[in-house]
Amino acid sequence: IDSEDDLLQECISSAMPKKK
Amino acid sequence: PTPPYLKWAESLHSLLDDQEGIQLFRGFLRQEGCGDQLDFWFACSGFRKSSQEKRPKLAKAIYRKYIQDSNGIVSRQIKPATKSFIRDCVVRLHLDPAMFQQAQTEIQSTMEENTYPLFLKSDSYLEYT
Repeated sequence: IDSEDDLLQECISSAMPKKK
Repeated sequence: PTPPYLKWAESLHSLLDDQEGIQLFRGFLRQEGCGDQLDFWFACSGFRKSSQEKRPKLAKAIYRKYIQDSNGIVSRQIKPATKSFIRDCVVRLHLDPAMFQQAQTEIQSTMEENTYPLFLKSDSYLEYT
């Protein structure tokens, strides 16, 4: 379950805008 | 130049295009018990960009966390037909990068009609400005 959560978090972060 | 917080009021997309805006909006949504709306929205965008190897596990993770439980905030705001479509995709491993597109659009409309206007009137936003 933990790794599934990590995967999700990584996925969410990957879609966020990078710092300008 | 226009300060970022004025841009946030132009459209949901302007808000979601700014790290600080996202942070403030997320804090507001969590207070309202709707934090999952935003996480789901970003998860759908991330899924489209994810590698093919990660897709099966990721599709399942998104499905389990946000859609399977019909009492969850995201699940309640997505049409039943859209949910069955996603369930079918996960079960049959038809993992198209756009499989969450419709659900993302539905959640986006909910935010645009509901939580985003509330955010612009909220103390969090007003205090920030």
